[in-house]
Amino acid sequence: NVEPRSVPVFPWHSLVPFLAPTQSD
Amino acid sequence: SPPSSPVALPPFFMRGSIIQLADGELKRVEDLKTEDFIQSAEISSELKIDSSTVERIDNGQSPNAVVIQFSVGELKAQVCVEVLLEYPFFVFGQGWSSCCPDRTTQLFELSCAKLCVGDVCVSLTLRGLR
Repeated sequence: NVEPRSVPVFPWHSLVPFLAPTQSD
Repeated sequence: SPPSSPVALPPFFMRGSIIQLADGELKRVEDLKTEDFIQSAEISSELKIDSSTVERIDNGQSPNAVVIQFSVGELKAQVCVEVLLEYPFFVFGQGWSSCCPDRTTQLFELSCAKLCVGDVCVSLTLRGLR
């Protein structure tokens, strides 16, 4: 028996580097 | 603050990778448009889209890395990231761009433009960041 291969699905936000600025004050 | 070590290139930049937008729609990574990011962020309750302008591109700690300085959002917060030369960023109205587009295309078959100072990249911040 060959199990069906699942295609990975990635969430859209994983493509964007997280550049949340650090709040210094 | 000093940049952290270079971020390895994740698998979802490979041409043909399936990306799920916030409304559930599936698209290939190479077919994404600026509107896809904007609309997904509008739907998102946690994430807010921001524009990050490339201010400087310098050599990184290793020969295959670069340090990119961004000016983020209306507050123009300065953020530095160290990434591999081939790491792609999504530029508003232009699409995927990296410091070494030839290498990105070679490794990931992802068509890329050259990332330059002044380019405005899609970035995300948390909504309600305190």
